[in-house]
Amino acid sequence: LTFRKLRLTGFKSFVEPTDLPIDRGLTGVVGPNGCGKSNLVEALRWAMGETSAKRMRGGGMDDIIFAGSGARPRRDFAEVAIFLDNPARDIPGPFNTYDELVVSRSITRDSGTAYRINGTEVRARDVGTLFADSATGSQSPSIVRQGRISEIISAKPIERRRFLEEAA
Amino acid sequence: LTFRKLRLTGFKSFVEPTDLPIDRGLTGVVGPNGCGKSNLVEALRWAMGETSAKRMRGGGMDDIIFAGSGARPRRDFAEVAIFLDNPARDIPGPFNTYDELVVSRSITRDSGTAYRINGTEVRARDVGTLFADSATGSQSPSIVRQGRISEIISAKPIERRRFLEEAA
Amino acid sequence: GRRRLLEAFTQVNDNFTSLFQRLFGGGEASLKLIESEDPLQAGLEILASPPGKRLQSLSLLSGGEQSLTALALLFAVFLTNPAPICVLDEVDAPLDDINVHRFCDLVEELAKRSETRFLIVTHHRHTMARMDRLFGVTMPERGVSRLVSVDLARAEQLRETA
Amino acid sequence: GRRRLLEAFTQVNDNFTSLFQRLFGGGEASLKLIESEDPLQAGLEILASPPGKRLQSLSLLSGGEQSLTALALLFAVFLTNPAPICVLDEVDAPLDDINVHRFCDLVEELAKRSETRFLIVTHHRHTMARMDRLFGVTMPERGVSRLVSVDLARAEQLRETA
Ligand SMILES: Nc1ncnc2c1ncn2[C@@H]1O[C@H](COP(=O)(O)OP(=O)(O)OP(=O)(O)O)[C@@H](O)[C@H]1O
Ligand SMILES: Nc1ncnc2c1ncn2[C@@H]1O[C@H](COP(=O)(O)OP(=O)(O)OP(=O)(O)O)[C@@H](O)[C@H]1O
Ligand SMILES: [Mg+2]
Ligand SMILES: [Mg+2]
Repeated sequence: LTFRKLRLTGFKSFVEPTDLPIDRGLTGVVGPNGCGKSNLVEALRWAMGETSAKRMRGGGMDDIIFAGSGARPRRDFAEVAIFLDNPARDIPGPFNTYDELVVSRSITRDSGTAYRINGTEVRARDVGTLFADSATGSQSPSIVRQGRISEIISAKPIERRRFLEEAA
Repeated sequence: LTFRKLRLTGFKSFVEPTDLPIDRGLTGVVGPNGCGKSNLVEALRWAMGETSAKRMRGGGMDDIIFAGSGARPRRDFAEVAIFLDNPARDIPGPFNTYDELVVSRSITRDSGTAYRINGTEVRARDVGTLFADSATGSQSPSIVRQGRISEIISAKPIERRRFLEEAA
Repeated sequence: GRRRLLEAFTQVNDNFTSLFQRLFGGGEASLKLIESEDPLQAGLEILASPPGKRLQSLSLLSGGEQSLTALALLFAVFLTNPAPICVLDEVDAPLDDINVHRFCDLVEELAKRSETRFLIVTHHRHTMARMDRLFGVTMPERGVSRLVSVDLARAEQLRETA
Repeated sequence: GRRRLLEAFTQVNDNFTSLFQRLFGGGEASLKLIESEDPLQAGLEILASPPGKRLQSLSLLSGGEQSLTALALLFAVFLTNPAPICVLDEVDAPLDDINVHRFCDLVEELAKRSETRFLIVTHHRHTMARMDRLFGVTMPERGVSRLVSVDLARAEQLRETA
């Protein structure tokens, strides 16, 4: 499974459709405080199936929809799509026949969230399984959100052992 | 009450007697990771009466004594002295007759700690009162240790209110 | 007890609102006592909107915005009872260059206003440049710290070597 | 369950020890299961000594040393099951310049070794300089983010302006 691109629309401060290409090697993301860098990271985690609004710094899941600013009214819909390649044909389930996959998640205010793979609506756990099988996912150690390192440092020994269970 | 200088001997990585002058305005402290900058801050807090070894990153209070390194054996004694001016003659207690004060704290391994003001042994709370009366002290909001800002941010509302009580 | 806390709250809230605007170059912020009618049992909520953004709870702000807001609260409490010394250990770590300059502007003014002596531990080049003097801490012998007076050029070198 | 955890522990411990030495340019570190005979109930203790320093519990190390040690643990877990993508949000914030370079060396090698694509959010000039490409995030319109491809010079400018 290879990640190629992330596309956001209406997700937090990214109200306009935005594409982030994810090429080989090291891609840096820079900018001043509060401009949206962590929002990009959260968009990826959200699309992979993050269930906790609190871990997205919100009170409820609707908080990830663009809330309006200055001249712009708030939105009632948000969508994030992850574009993937499947060259090794090694993913579980019916989508293994595809060379390319688009995993997308959308949310409608006061209405709920929906997951799709290549346009077909699927369950949350189908998406979870897809990523977990490739050793990634919203809870994976490979997604290190801002402040996570401090959490690991100040964690009690019992909590740290649970972190180890991710590897088991 | 004016702070003039900090003198450390055997305190954590500052095994050699070291003087840090504290002049007017802004004094910067710089250096690579792990070289001793936060140890300086902890020395000041310790001399002002810090009671918790945990808040000094240690398991027990003896952990603040130089523990040895490379070629050097560990020490069994540590001392930190704070040099102060009392130009306004506005401090409580018998020491108000002095223009200059030296508040010092020492610790002997497996034996305990002692406080002195101008060489006279005093109780811990005499030192605590001296600094508290001048709106400072090891627990004062004016001493911001590394990571304290993150604590304030992630504190529960009830804990934050206690921080407000410092001002009351 | 209760009355003193409410007085402190009012004073800190006023300081907080104006310090926030200084550190952010605008915007709005305030404190709120929540979860209880009795202030001695209440929690302290922080509401903030950086310039051009909507009012939100502290948790929705970015890492740097949260730090700057927490600094506004810290100095708001400080100002109710200014101390002769203020020690800041790497509080500027999550701040970008513009915010570091606003932070230094504020600290410079506090030093003048209340004659407070500041001791500021930092890795930030811009902060170093704004100090009245610099001390470098090194370990020429492993595990043993040494303090030395440095100028800005030497301080920048120190950041780069261990 | 128990056996799998012990196998994972051994593998992570081996990775952790060698990654620590790479990030610190020497020294010793290890993990330890404590507080219970049963690994499923145990706690995970971290012991570390940077080069030339005595072996200590993680809590006695400096802020930057703790972060570097935690990164060694994180990547040790990562290596047991390398993911196709790894996202790091400002993990280099507390590191000085020498440690930032060691961190970048490691990440570069992990990218090659496991074909993992890295997405690294940073404020550090040295980290930016080591990336294969850079994207800048700005808010030309308040409260609305915009993503744009940038070179190093423009990225450095971006740090300085809001
Ligand atoms: N639902 C939303 N609608 C609009 N804006 C939002 C929404 N949720 C969060 N924001 C805004 O996004 C900004 C946070 O962005 P983000 O956390 O990505 O910043 P950052 O670039 O990571 O900054 P830092 O360098 O300080 O960590 C905040 O200013 C917040 O007001
Ligand atoms: N009792 C002791 N004896 C000798 N060395 C000690 C003792 N206690 C702590 N140290 C050492 O002091 C160092 C920590 O120093 P300190 O926390 O002041 O670093 P720092 O300059 O603040 O670094 P950073 O920039 O990473 O925050 C550690 O490497 C630790 O091993
Ligand atoms: Mg961020
Ligand atoms: Mg430190």
